[in-house]
Amino acid sequence: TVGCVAVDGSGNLAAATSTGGLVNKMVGRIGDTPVIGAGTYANSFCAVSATGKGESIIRATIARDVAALMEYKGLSLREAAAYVVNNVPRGNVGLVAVSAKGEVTMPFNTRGMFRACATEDGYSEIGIWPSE
Amino acid sequence: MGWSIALHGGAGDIPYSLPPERRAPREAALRQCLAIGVAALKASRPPLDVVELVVRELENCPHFNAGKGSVLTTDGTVEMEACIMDGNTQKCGAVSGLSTVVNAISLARLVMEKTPHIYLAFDGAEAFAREQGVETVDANHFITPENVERLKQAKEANRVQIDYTQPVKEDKPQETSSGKGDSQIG
Repeated sequence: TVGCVAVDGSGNLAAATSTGGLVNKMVGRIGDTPVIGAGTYANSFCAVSATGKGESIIRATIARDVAALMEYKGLSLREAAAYVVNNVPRGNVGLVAVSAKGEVTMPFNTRGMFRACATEDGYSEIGIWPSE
Repeated sequence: MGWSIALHGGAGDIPYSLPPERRAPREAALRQCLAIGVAALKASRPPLDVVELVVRELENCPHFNAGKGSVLTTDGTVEMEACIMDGNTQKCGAVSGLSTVVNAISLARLVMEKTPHIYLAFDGAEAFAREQGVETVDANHFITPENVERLKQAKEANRVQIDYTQPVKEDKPQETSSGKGDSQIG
């Protein structure tokens, strides 16, 4: 799976995800990517693109939950994303997300996630494993 | 507050022992796609355009599981899916079951912008692609030797798995992340 989230200087947000699904999946199997609120979601609080085991991501409504925790509980993007990822069985999910305020987070509970990010104030990261 | 962008190429049981010849092209692709997205944001392109542009690049890269690098179904075919969403309007578009569309993310955007619906799948999605005139190719375009091998390993292990799952080697215990994760997922 591949995905991208972006926010501009005015706080406008968007998310996009694309995938071939699981190796050896049954013909006709739908994963999390096209299910709004599971693998992909964006509103005026944040934009999220998730990746991992689709069945787990759908069950946990990952992308929408990140936005809902920000909206209803007032959590920051980083807190909301960490909470959601930590409540899915290990080895099942990673995500990238940005907020209307320009925050960025890329948590995962798998061994690794191919990821990259950059912000206007000069922060950037490209990585695979946590220790980098 | 300023602009920000983040992208991913998939999460899973990516082995620390990933050889350089497999790691380097993936990191280079991430760097290139990030640069494309940053340039578009600096040019004040709308975020919806930016995320579509970056995901198209990632779909065209055979090293990630989307578009050209899509993994295979148990029948050895590809069934691609994609989704795009605009935060301001909460308009969104999604597609599934594509087997000939070069950039599924762009068809998802057309579903969002050209139909009263959100989600089109399989024959309906393929027919919509023809109607919209998006780029399509023979389904074999998406089938790479690497993914044929991955399917073979998964069938041997009788597993449905994410793209980065390590093959089970008889003579060498599998580099597992047990205690650190489920090695069923790659």
